[in-house]
Amino acid sequence: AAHVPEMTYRQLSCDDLETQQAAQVAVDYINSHLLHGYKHTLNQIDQVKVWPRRPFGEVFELEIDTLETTCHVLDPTPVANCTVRQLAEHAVEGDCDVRLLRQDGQFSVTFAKCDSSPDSAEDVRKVCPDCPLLAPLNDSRVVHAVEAALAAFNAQNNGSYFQLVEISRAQLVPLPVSTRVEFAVAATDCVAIQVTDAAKCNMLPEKQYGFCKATVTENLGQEEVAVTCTVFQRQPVVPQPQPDGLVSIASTSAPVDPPASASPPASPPAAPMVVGPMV
Amino acid sequence: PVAKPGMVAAAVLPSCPGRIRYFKV
Repeated sequence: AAHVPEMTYRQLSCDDLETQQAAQVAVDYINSHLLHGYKHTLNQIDQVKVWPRRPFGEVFELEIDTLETTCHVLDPTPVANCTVRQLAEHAVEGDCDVRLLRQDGQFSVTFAKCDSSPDSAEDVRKVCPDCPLLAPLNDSRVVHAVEAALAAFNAQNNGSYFQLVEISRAQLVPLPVSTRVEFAVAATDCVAIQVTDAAKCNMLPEKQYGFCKATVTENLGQEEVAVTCTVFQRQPVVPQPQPDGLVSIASTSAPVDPPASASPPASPPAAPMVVGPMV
Repeated sequence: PVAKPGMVAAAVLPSCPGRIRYFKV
């Protein structure tokens, strides 16, 4: 039998230009396939192995660490323009295994799996002893704050009625007693000021998403709601691309079932198309 | 360190993990 040499991988430096190019393609792929939460940006390349691939090409096997940004996945802002969530805000890390095929100098992702986890309470306390930690998204105070904020937004809104897509972040602030929330919304076919039964409203076929930040404060038995929403430009109706790999993002934060199905963002626009903030 | 005669000098291994761009969580 002819001697078949054992297949061995090529070792590259994690800071090598080739490795960084592969990692950037991986992060862009991950962000374009995220259905919930926030876009992530590359923080560190942990490991890289490059395998020869028959009949031609190479397979890059990468382990990368990412950090959550402040841009929601429905926000069309390119991730390069998004701010990284700071430690004092309770940062969230992503840990990803990715495989990419390089043929003719072009990378394509064949597999991606990520786990995300918030920074530890101890680490947050080290940099900011009084900063609020992330709260479970299904906490009753969080859900109430989102409902109150969305109602306040719709009450001030002359256009479409916006419905909740997902609660993406929440913090319970001890003093003054308040709840900080962030959530994604979508325009419906109802007019905000005419809505009597929100359950009858349907999301527009040409999706129009928004992202809201709100603080609901208890003040002498009264509730004060401050909400700011940014509404993004409409996303054209396009057939959903079939996955060419596997992306699985698991979060340790308590997940919340979105009341309406959130479609993944259509092909990400090249330029930010932000309209607003509205209220 | 002084390499002894006949000893193969250790190859410089690629550095991993790479640089941290923001901060370590």
